[in-house]
Amino acid sequence: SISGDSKDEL
Amino acid sequence: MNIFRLAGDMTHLASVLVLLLKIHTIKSCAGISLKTQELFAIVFLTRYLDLFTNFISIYNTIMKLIFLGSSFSIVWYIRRHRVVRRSYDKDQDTFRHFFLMWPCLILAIFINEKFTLKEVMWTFSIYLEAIAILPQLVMLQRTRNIDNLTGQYIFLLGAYRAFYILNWIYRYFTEEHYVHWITWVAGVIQTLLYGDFFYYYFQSWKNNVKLELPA
Repeated sequence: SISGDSKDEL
Repeated sequence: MNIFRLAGDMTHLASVLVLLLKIHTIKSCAGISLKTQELFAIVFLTRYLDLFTNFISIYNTIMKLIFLGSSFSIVWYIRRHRVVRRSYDKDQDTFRHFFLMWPCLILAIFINEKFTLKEVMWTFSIYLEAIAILPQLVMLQRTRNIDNLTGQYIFLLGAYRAFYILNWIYRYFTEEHYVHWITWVAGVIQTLLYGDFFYYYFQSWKNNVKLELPA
């Protein structure tokens, strides 16, 4: 997964 | 995806299912705050603006659709369903919830990671989610007597938040550049709001007595 991306959270 | 994140999503999903189960099968929303449910619907609507433009995974898309669909159908049930709406305890649910939105919006305009419409709305949803449970907690304090399903619903919501904090700790140590102060501070505040409830929930569970909040 792309590091440091919180947009993949719900 | 780590185990904490998955556990968080699953307890979140379970909380929604428990609430829908209660409403759909018992045809009752007694003890449930419509104000909190309306705020959750707004939270998901403003957070998932990128639903069709930013694809992350099938899992993410399906979960987003479930949270959007369930939150709006819960609000519909309480407001419009012929039988369910009669069980809504309007007099106990008097929190002026729309006033919570203004400080969240102003805060999102000034404190965000990027000043774009989508990003400000996303940040707004993070702030709003942190305090969206307040009308429900106030309602609990007032009614004091909490039925099992309502208790489980709030417990699962709190568990979801706790698992997300563990998820952030895990990601901080395993991923590069994973520092997100806005979500962390808002998330910790949100989880702390459940602290009191958790205490009484575990007390009642330990002593095997019905959950009741002190006056």
